[in-house]
Amino acid sequence: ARRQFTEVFTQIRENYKKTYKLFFEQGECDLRLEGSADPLEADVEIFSRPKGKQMKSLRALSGGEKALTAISLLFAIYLVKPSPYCILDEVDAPLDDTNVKRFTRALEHFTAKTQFIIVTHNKLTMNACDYLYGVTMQEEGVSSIVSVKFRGEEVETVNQS
Amino acid sequence: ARRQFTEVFTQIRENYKKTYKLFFEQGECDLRLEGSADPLEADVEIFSRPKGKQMKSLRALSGGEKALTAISLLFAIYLVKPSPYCILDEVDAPLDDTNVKRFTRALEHFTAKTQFIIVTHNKLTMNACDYLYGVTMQEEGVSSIVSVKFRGEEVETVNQS
Amino acid sequence: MYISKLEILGFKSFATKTVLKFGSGVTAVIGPNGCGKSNVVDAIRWVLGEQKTHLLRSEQMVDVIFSGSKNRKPLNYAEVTLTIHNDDGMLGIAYSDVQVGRRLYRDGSSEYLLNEVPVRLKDIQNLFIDTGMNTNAYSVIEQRMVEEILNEDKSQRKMLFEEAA
Amino acid sequence: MYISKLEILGFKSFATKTVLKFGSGVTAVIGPNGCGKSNVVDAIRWVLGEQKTHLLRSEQMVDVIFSGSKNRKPLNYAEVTLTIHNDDGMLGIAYSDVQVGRRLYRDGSSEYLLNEVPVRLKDIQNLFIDTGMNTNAYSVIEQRMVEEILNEDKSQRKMLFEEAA
Ligand SMILES: Nc1ncnc2c1ncn2[C@@H]1O[C@H](COP(=O)(O)OP(=O)(O)OP(=O)(O)O)[C@@H](O)[C@H]1O
Ligand SMILES: Nc1ncnc2c1ncn2[C@@H]1O[C@H](COP(=O)(O)OP(=O)(O)OP(=O)(O)O)[C@@H](O)[C@H]1O
Ligand SMILES: [Mg+2]
Ligand SMILES: [Mg+2]
Repeated sequence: ARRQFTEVFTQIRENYKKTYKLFFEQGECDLRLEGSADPLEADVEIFSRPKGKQMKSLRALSGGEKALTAISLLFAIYLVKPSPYCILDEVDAPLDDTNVKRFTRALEHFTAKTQFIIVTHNKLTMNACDYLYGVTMQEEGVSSIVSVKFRGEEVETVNQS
Repeated sequence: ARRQFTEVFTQIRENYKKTYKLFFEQGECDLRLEGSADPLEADVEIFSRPKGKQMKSLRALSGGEKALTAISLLFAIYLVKPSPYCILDEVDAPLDDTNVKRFTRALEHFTAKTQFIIVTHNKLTMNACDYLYGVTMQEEGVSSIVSVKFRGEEVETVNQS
Repeated sequence: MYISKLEILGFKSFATKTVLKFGSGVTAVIGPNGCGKSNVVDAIRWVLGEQKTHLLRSEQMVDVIFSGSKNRKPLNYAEVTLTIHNDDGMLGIAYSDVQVGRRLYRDGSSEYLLNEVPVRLKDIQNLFIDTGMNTNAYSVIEQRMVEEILNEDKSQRKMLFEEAA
Repeated sequence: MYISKLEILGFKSFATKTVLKFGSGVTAVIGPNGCGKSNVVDAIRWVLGEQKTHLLRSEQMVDVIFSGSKNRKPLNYAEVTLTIHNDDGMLGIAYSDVQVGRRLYRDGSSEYLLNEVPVRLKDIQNLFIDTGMNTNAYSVIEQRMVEEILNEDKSQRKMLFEEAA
């Protein structure tokens, strides 16, 4: 179990170094096991240094910088056992316009092998997508779908009462 | 201590019933101590029923509904010992346009007695404010302020190097 | 390999039969707070065999059945069907499209379906072995996980890493 | 009674003297991620006597002093001055404006100032008694508190209620 954890941890760390560069476009990061010689007992320390800032513990980062760090790390973990699909539910909420664009550009690196479904309230994220589904509750308490024509293709939907 | 807690709890509950109506504009809510006869041992249960939905535990609500419930409850607690000022740091992030407008309308009820400072990325929230301060990092790692003319008044700032 | 269609009936707020078709590109799901977007995400998790009710924001599994609204009575069962397009042959078997279905009744009885044939969850999981299609804890990335990984209390973060291993 | 001016120098990312003036209405603070908006919020908490370093996102109090950037060396002290306009006479004393200041040096020595006169934190707190101006845990509402109050682990929520009592 110890060896398996260390193998996966090493893989996550390698992935994180790559995803961080994709999501932040610059800056550095690291992942370390600290607090105990035994990997199963140690804590995972996350280091994130966006461009122009000093390497600090996560705590000193701003809300948006923390969120983007977490997204790149969660993505790094996802890539250990990638699925054909990846669903992102409103993770772009704390990001400013510049970081949302970095976020969508980073996803483009994976679209060849990964189908993305992104729940979002953000107009810039929507612009970066190929298809758009609108969900509404025209009738109280009952969800229904409104399809939206996008990139010249209509995504069909059927709602039968 | 028990009596003091119960007094404050009752006050928070009364405030919550009012703030919830302000932030949601409809629907009902409640706050109860459950799990023990001793208020100091009991858990606080939060009930929130937005319009058209059934009264459910918080868990069943959507991300935005939970956030607005939390904001109205935190505000209810704030009103127990109100300060002349109240600072809101990006609490509007998970709200859709309709809920952001409800949020800003609710704040208007308190502006007579409370000065609000709202950190936000949301354009609709900005539109509801009287003054706007832009913070930037033109020089790497160094914050500076850009004032923005608003409602006919210029809010002055001074940045001296 | 990608999800080409999702059919939802009686699951959470989807009281009426709803069909979503997906392409292999990037799809955005948008709408106001509380309209059902995360419920669509839950439906995908659920049909692929999710057993952890707390990841479906529910106390008991039967809570995912439409529990009624102002104008409608509660429904008796929830059913979700997912169609996967096997364009890269990763699913091995001879089909170009595979349909995975799950149904749950109020009395707790439930079934899984593979191309409309009742099977055990195990059969579906075996089909997906090595494709990454199984309930992969990280195929859904949401705000809750962002909070857990950033948590000052590092044990929560450690759990996320241990689950990956 | 309201905050009419905030002067920041050497506090967190504010390496240069920065002055913000506020009216009694609603002010929005906007800007990109990481530019310093929450640092402005921290400055207001800090000058009013906040002692809990974790609420200031710091390990030790000296961490709030500007720690240097690409083109600048770290600074030796942090100083924040808050001006409160006593328009409704709630502050009792004869002033129409009251200035509260706090300074912290790298060696850990610090001082509080009231209208530029060195005082103890206690004197400032006494001035604000019954005005609600003291470090009121709920005068700042932020995402962290939203997560704590919604937390499945109800003990976090209970703590918020106990602090209010
Ligand atoms: N079993 C059920 N029967 C009927 N309605 C349900 C059921 N389970 C959940 N709901 C309703 O579905 C709604 C939540 O939907 P969902 O979480 O998908 O919203 P959302 O679109 O993700 O919103 P947000 O943008 O706020 O995250 C809630 O209002 C809830 O009451
Ligand atoms: N003592 C310090 N010296 C220099 N820089 C600091 C210091 N403390 C914090 N910072 C920097 O200030 C920045 C954070 O600023 P802040 O938290 O105010 O951002 P923000 O505008 O609130 O962003 P967001 O929209 O992402 O929440 C970080 O990049 C951090 O490195
Ligand atoms: Mg949601
Ligand atoms: Mg911030």
